[in-house]
Amino acid sequence: PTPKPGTAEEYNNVKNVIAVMSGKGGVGKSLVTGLLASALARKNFKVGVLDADITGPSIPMLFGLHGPVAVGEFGIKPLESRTGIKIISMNLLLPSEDQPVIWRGPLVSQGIRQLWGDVMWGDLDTLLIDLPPGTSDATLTIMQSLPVSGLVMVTTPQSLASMVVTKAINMAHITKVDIIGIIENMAYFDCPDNGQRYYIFGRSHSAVLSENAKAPLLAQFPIDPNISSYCDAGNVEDIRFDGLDALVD
Amino acid sequence: PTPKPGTAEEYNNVKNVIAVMSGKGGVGKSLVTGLLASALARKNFKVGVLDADITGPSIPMLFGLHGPVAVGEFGIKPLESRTGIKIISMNLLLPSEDQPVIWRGPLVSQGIRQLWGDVMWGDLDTLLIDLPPGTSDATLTIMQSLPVSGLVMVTTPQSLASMVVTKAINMAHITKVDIIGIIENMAYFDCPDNGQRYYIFGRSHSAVLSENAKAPLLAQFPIDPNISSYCDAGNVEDIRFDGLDALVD
Ligand SMILES: Nc1ncnc2c1ncn2[C@@H]1O[C@H](COP(=O)(O)OP(=O)(O)O)[C@@H](O)[C@H]1O
Ligand SMILES: Nc1ncnc2c1ncn2[C@@H]1O[C@H](COP(=O)(O)OP(=O)(O)O)[C@@H](O)[C@H]1O
Repeated sequence: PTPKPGTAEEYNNVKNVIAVMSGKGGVGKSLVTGLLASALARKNFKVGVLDADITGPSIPMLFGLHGPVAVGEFGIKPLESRTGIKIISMNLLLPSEDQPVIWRGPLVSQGIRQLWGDVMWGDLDTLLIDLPPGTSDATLTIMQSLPVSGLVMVTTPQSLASMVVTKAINMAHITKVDIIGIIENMAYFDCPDNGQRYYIFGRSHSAVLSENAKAPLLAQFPIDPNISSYCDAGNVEDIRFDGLDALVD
Repeated sequence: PTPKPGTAEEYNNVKNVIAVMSGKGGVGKSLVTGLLASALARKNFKVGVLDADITGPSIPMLFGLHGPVAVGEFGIKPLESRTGIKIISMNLLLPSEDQPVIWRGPLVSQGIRQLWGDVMWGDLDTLLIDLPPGTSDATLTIMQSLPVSGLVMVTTPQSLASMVVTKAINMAHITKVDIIGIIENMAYFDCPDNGQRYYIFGRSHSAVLSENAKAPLLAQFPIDPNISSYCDAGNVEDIRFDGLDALVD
């Protein structure tokens, strides 16, 4: 029996919703979402992840999860990761992960509302939302329809990235959503053989962004081949580095 | 006097439209678009670039161009780069580049149609289109409303990227648009000090993608700090490396 749409909302009790945003693609929003969720779960918080990138969903792969999902009494049952994080994504609802989702804005927005209102999240301390690139339907629907209490902005050192992230910061100001802080990813590469540091994507612009956002720089992550291999293997929950656990305090 | 919308179409004569696509953000679509346009211009082709990433436009910055644009007798006049490439982008139409474009699908699609039909492209051998991430409104409008003759697919080595690029390949098959070839970007990093090669984002998946796409691997570009600094300085037209000029033949 399929529950009436929206029934899950009465069942759910999500204390805190935080969205991970950047405006720009490929800076590491999914990675940062996975790292934050894992660090919170290690501290015994009840955590969920909603993959809001409807046409380019990558969260399930980071956690090594595959569909299908089951339908419970009150709605869609999210999958649970190895460390107990509840996860929902468009890719878990498709018959095959190679299938493109060729949806225009109204369908994307409807999809987002269903991943929030028709999913049995249950009791959660924190729900993290991995936003897609851009400031269009998905992002707007999340900011308008969900009780987002804060945003974590992800950037990389390139000027191109910080120009687009500045637009996202200004969108946050316009929609009056609080920015918790900024994370700069791929900040540098430490060569494993000669110990030298290479600023492959240039020098950091995080100070200017932090000023614009009126929010602190929370962390700088290096470019690390191990990160990429953990992600590809579906083991984002195993990634550890200095300061990650302190970050969620 | 503002010309009637669509007047420019009678004035324009664009022989060939090629879109640069990936589905995934941050893989280097804008870079590849800039490199292809510059290589074609060097061979004296008349080239234009339409930045179809309405909410995250980065093309003008790559060419060191800033708005505003002028309006001519038949429509909006694109800017011209140092080497004569005609360029239009949402960022050239905004009062400030920090301003977010918070548009839902229907407005994004209208914006795309205007960048094609209301711009005085004139005589062009090739118009390159830099598509945004995802398979939603912008990409769908381009594939349905413009005479796209071929697609160049851009990927990076991560499995996450190739999973999303596979969706884009399948979208191309569904919409019956020809795939010219695949370009793998950020394929490796050659350390300038010890000459060793590091596969920072893992080993290539390009062979599988090329098979899915039934199209050749056209090139593999390295991660190169010089590329990033040329881009940030607005000098994409000065980037040279082996095989780039041969690529457009
Ligand atoms: N610091 C890093 N070091 C190495 N690889 C990284 C790093 N950050 C991200 N990646 C890789 O780059 C890819 C893109 O990151 P992703 O989180 O998907 O970006 P976004 O969600 O912003 O598009 C991922 O596949 C991940 O494996
Ligand atoms: N091979 C490369 N080496 C160094 N930097 C690169 C390379 N490819 C892209 N970049 C940098 O990464 C950024 C992202 O690339 P971009 O072309 O904007 O990706 P997309 O258009 O797919 O989002 C650009 O700012 C560019 O400077």
